[in-house]
Amino acid sequence: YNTFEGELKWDHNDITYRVLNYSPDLDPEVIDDAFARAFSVWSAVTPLTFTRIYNEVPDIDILFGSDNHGDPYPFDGKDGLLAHAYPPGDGVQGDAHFDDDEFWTLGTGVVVKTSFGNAEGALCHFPFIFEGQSYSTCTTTGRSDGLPWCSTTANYDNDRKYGFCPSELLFTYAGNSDGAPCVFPFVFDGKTFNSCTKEGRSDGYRWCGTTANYDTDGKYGFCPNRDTAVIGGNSQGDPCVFPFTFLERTYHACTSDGRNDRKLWCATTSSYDQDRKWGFCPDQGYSLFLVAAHEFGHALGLEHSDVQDALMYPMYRYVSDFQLHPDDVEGIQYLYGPNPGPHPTAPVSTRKPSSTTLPTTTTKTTTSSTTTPTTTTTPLDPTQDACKVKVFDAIAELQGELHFFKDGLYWKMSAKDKRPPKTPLRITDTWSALPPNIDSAFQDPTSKKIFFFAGRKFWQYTGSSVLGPRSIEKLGVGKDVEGIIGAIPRNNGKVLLFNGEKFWRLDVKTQTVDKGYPRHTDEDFSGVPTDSHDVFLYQGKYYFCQDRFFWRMTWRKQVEKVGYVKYDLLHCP
Amino acid sequence: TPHKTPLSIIFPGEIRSNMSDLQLAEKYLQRYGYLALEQGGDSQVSLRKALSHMQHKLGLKETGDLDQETMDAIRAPRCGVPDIGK
Repeated sequence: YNTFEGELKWDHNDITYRVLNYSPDLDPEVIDDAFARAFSVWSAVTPLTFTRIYNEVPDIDILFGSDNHGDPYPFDGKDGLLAHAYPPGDGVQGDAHFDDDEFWTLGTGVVVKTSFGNAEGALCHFPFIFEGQSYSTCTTTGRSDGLPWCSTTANYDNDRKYGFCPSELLFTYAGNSDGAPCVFPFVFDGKTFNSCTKEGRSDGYRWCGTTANYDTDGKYGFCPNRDTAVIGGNSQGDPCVFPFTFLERTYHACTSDGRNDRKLWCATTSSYDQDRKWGFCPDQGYSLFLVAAHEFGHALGLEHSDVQDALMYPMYRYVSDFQLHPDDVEGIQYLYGPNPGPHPTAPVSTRKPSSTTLPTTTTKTTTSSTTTPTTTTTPLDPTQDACKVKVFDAIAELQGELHFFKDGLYWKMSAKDKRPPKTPLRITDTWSALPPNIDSAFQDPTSKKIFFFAGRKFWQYTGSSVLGPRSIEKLGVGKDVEGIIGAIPRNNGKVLLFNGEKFWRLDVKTQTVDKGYPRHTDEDFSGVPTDSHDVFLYQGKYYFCQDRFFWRMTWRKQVEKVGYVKYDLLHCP
Repeated sequence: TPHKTPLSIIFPGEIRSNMSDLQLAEKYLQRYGYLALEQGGDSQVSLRKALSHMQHKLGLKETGDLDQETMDAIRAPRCGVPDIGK
């Protein structure tokens, strides 16, 4: 192994990272997961921890880009150079960049994650049988709405498991439209567009308006690549068009004609001769996980290794059952030392705190039969130890920290915290107008105002000034509603208010419920319990709590995890 | 029917042009730190030395020549961080 000149390394072990953008090749969730797994390759053998952050400046910024992408080292189109990263330090140092002219996969061909349907977000299974015919790509056959779909098992006819493939007709990503689908036609710069476009951008990413007029509404999103989208060339992201003509000959499939490198390509219009629009056909692609694990090695301070089987060897090689090579382990442990093993539980104080009004421990001195004095610690009062609370009154992300409310107390945790919160605070010390038991809370991301709900009342805090209590009836919530048990704020000045089976969309500015609400929770958020007692937004994901468990849902309303509040959120031992 | 001419065309928008093996190798050796950007003296000797260095570093057979194994390595997908130097 090799380290950078001067043995560059981070001076702290709690490393933060931020994902600045996504590749259209893969579902954002698959990308997030690949990065998280790549970091865990290194955290497994060192004392390093990696925490994703969203708004602050992290140690490691991750981005996808093509050719000239904002640093002095341009990428080179498809293949060749795949990615690069900078050794630890400030600014661009520590950052990892991935060439978006590559076809990013998990190493074995196109990865198509489905949405909706009945397969709970499973990947497409290619090939699959539908009505006796075999399909190797997503298809619109059998549908009248033009939405591409696939089977998630080998045989749709037998198993009937299916989902929809990424399509701009289904959703967009990033942008400012919260995943809304494209609206065609849409107007941009006075021109009408009937498909995704690269116009108005210099980075080559395809986008669309999510309302009929971008010029007036300014609403947009990026188009996900279809599974038949080409890579690189001069039509990145556009689908192949078959048949196409090339040198006056007709082609019904990808070809390597015209090239001496045997790479398969296709035209993205019906005539290459006329339009000269082309791109490479999807291949096995490169494993984002493996490349990211290598790049993160650089970001932590490792240079290229001379050992051919090591992860830090400079050339890419796909392996299905990846294991970190001893050379990589030795290298990273030279810089940071080994993993200390399971985290020890926090020592419990044997002294009464002198200043706090909320002692978390009590001590009892006893005398044993041998008259040796021993000090034992009695268990914490359940109401004051977050780990012993079975069900919280409310959970909410306020001012960037997760707050857990119970019986007049609250605990708060930042995303960096990997241990349970210790001393609770009194609700009334921070928000004097509130009752001891609140049902829900949320912070409006735009105005930063914090709203609390308890029974049929609500309070609005702007800093330390408070409005309320007022009745939720004023918001337009029916008289039969006993209370609001959860809230999911959005960036567009709206918030979803939940009462178990129903939810309302509230306009925070006008403080009125939008028309068309309430709606049934199970219709729009399928797969989560309708008897949830806490609903909240945390780091961009929706959480529905029931008993000791939570159901975590993505912004595309897919349940991605069922976990324990106690272990997964509070990090209790 | 196979086309007679042309066998290979230059595709618009392709960042890498149709470089010769020698040009490709020089670019590779410079980019990854084996060959200084400014060449002086006997460039033939420098190139052989740089190729040997690269072959040694990547675990290839050290010939100092642009043989097939070396050209395959040069064309192989890889990380953009230099192998030598800053």
